[in-house]
Amino acid sequence: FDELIVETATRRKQWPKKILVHAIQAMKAEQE
Amino acid sequence: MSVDPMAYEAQFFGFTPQTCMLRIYIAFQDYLFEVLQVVEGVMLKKLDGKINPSQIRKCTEKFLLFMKEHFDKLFTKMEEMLLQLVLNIPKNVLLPEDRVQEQYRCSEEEFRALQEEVRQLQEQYRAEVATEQALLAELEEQKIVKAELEKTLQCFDELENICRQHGIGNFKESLALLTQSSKKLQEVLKDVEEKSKKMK
Amino acid sequence: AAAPGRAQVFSTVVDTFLQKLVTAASYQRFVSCYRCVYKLQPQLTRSIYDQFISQLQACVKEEIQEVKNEGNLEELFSSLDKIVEEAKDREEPAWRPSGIPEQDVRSDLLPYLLQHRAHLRRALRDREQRSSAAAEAVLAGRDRIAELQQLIQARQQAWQASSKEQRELIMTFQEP
Repeated sequence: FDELIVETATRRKQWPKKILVHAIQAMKAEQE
Repeated sequence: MSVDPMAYEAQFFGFTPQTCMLRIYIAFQDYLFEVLQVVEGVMLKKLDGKINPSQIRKCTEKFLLFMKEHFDKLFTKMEEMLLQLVLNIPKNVLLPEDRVQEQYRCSEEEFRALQEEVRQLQEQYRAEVATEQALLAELEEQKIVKAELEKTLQCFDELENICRQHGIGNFKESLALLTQSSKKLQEVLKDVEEKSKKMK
Repeated sequence: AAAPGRAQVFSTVVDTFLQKLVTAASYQRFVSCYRCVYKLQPQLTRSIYDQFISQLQACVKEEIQEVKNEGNLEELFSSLDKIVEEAKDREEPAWRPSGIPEQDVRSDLLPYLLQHRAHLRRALRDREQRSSAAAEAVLAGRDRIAELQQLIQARQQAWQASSKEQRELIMTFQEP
């Protein structure tokens, strides 16, 4: 359970940034 | 009682506060056991044979029981305080990485609407690009057509220039003049013919 | 005086725990448990007790330092102090993860989507301006072409008219 909490919390912290990188790349590519 | 997973704290610390406390508890407890084992070993060594090991063991268990009881009570108190005062994130606090959550709140509908708007803008943009390309293509065609038409006009100009060079000012007028004088000529001719008939 | 930082509270609480634990493990208590040893060698008992206490304290302190190093607690505590300090004027509970990732990640994406929309709006406006300029040029071109066609037509008709007159003239010269 503890590992699950830590993994979930870590994803909450890190994954938005990762998703953003791809989303921004897609938008920039489209703008270019 | 529902367990508070303290996930938000885990997001900040990288571990759950309970784990941290459990880690400290186990370590402290191990030390207590180890140190008492050392105490027992020293006693056996120093009182070499004067005392029965099982007797010392009984003393150790009695002391450990007492210590463990106090240790657990004190540790529970310490854990409560640390979880409340140190390893917790107050309810009114937002972690930096989540600031965006309060600056940009939107419902699913609003988000979809925004995505739809972006999609439409993309479509309009593409349509606009196509329009412009079609217009530019027509401009190219117009250039060619205009050049052709201007060439044709130029022919007319050159034609008139040629006429002018040969003494025929304004071609139309001169043709009209020519027509007039030739008509006069014809009348004179006719006149002459009639007179010559009379004279015969 | 400013409230003590988390690191200080942490140390104070642990020290208090240790202090109370040592107080609980009093020499009297120790002697009452190890009575048989005490009877034989009271000095030895005292020195073993003192070593026990100092060893226990040293181990606990060492362990706490290790936990601090492992968890990078000092730095985390001071940065959490700052974050809490910044939020001190705010009463209402702050946002927390909803448990629905796609819902939470929307807010992360929103600023960039808004920027993207703004960019597309600008780009579309530029394109529209360019297109309308091109459209004007096309209309002007079409007018010009129409004008040229009329001019040519007029010239053509003038020529045709004059050549008609020419023909008539020639007719008059021909033998009846």
